[in-house]
Amino acid sequence: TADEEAKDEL
Amino acid sequence: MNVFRLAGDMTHLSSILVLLLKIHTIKSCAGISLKTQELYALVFITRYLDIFDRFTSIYNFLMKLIFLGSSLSIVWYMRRHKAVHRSYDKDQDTFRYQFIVLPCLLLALVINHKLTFKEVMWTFSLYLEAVAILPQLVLLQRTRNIDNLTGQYVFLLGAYRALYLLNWVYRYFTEPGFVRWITWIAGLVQTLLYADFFYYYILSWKNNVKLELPA
Repeated sequence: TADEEAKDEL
Repeated sequence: MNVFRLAGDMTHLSSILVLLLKIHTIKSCAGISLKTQELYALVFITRYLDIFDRFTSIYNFLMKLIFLGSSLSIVWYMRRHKAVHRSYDKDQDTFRYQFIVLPCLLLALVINHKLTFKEVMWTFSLYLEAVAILPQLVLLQRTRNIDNLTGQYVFLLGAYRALYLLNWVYRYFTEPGFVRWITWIAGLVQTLLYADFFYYYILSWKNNVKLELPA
């Protein structure tokens, strides 16, 4: 969701 | 995924392999801080709480498993393996967990994107990773003879962080709207902590002398 930070990195 | 990110991940992986090599084949963890290793294990556990319910890619999933498994096995070796444990510089490894863990936890509770358990734990893992190297740097400074593998291990960890910074710069200019303040500031702090070590590591490499940090 937009209010969480995106998590595509390790 | 860009080349900086991939190089960063591979450098991170190499650092862990170097450490496992030292522990597994030489059966020694001399000069390695158990505190830092336990903090890293905690970093991965709290960061990858979503490992089974948020799927981004096979690559990410496998790397998460590797980071979790390797960090836990390093802690196990240093605590439970007799020969390895004997080589541990316990008396020198005196940094206190609470000075690191508590401030990071408080900061994660205050500065985060969403006040949920998983999001706070994930944010905590970023803050914790930024400073988890401190016990290791303190131990290095106290160790008169830093062996090559230990020096390489810390150098690779620092290089991994520097490559992640380049990855963010690259993504900022190539992905519209790519802004991640929490990740960036924690990452920048983490990289800066290595500056001093880098300086002496490169100096010792250039002059071809044994690495030793000034007191």
